[in-house]
Amino acid sequence: SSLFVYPNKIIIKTCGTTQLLKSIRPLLIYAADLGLTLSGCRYTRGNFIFPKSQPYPHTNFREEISFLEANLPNSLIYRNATVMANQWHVFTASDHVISHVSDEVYTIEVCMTELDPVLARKFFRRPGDENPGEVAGKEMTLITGIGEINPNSTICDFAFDPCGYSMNGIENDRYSTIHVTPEDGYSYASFEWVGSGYGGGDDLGEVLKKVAQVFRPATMTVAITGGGGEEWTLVKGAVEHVGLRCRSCAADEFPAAGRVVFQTFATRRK
Amino acid sequence: MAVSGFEGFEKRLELQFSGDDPSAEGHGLGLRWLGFESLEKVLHAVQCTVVSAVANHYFDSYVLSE
Repeated sequence: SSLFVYPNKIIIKTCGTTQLLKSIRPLLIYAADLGLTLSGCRYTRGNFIFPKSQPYPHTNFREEISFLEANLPNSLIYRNATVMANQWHVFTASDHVISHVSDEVYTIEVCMTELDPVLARKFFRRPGDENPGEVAGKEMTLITGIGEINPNSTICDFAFDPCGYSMNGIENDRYSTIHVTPEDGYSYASFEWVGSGYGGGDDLGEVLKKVAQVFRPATMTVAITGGGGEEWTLVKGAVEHVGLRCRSCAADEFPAAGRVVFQTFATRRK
Repeated sequence: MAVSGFEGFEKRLELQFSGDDPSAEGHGLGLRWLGFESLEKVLHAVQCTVVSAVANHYFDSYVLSE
């Protein structure tokens, strides 16, 4: 899980059975003490692997929306909630309409399942390894090739015991983050990255190829929020280059976030 | 609760704020003024703790448990 705190923005991404939405109320109170007012909210997630294990207020999307509606100020009048392609849950709320035409910054959220078992094994601690999580995390970053995805970023990594891995990469005002659950039967990895440049002008394609090669997943979903609108073509080219085939593509407009394009990919065997 | 493995799929929340004055005391730090204790209280509500952190001129980044 990860937390990013900017002067005017906070991003929390948590897995497992965490109760993420319960952070809203205390955050709004602390922000008000600093003279800050909430102007926008975006909540996203994929389909849970174990939905029946999720606690309130995350037992289903309707409940999550109700909780959000009850805890957000009325000033956020532009609201939208959608499940894209029966998988990607998006809720946005804003006090103004965002013009995505001039916004070339985009966020890419990648979810991967059925990781290659040989590669996933690299995210297990070595038997008898008593190094702290930070030390074991650095080792995993090195041996998996994660450090090469964006060599310019400063990486903060952690290996969990007996398995699992999280990292945040920071480069100027942009972040990237990876989280891995490597256990066979429900292996999962996520990658999130903030990019810029019309049409994914920077390294989007190369970055995604490297990510796919680190995990070699059987299924991958990619959600792009914002940007110039053409990034999805780079995603398709990069992911198909490493043996995954596009199965679906959906797009929707959100007043608080701009355009969201959601693509699903799978290997031939799926 | 169903018997299961560890849930991988994340929930992601992004909150945008306005009102930060770069010319005021704190030089536009805004939410970065929040003390670590305050962040810990927020994370307690979520059921996470900080396990590692790094920051630069622009923002603070924390790796969390779970």
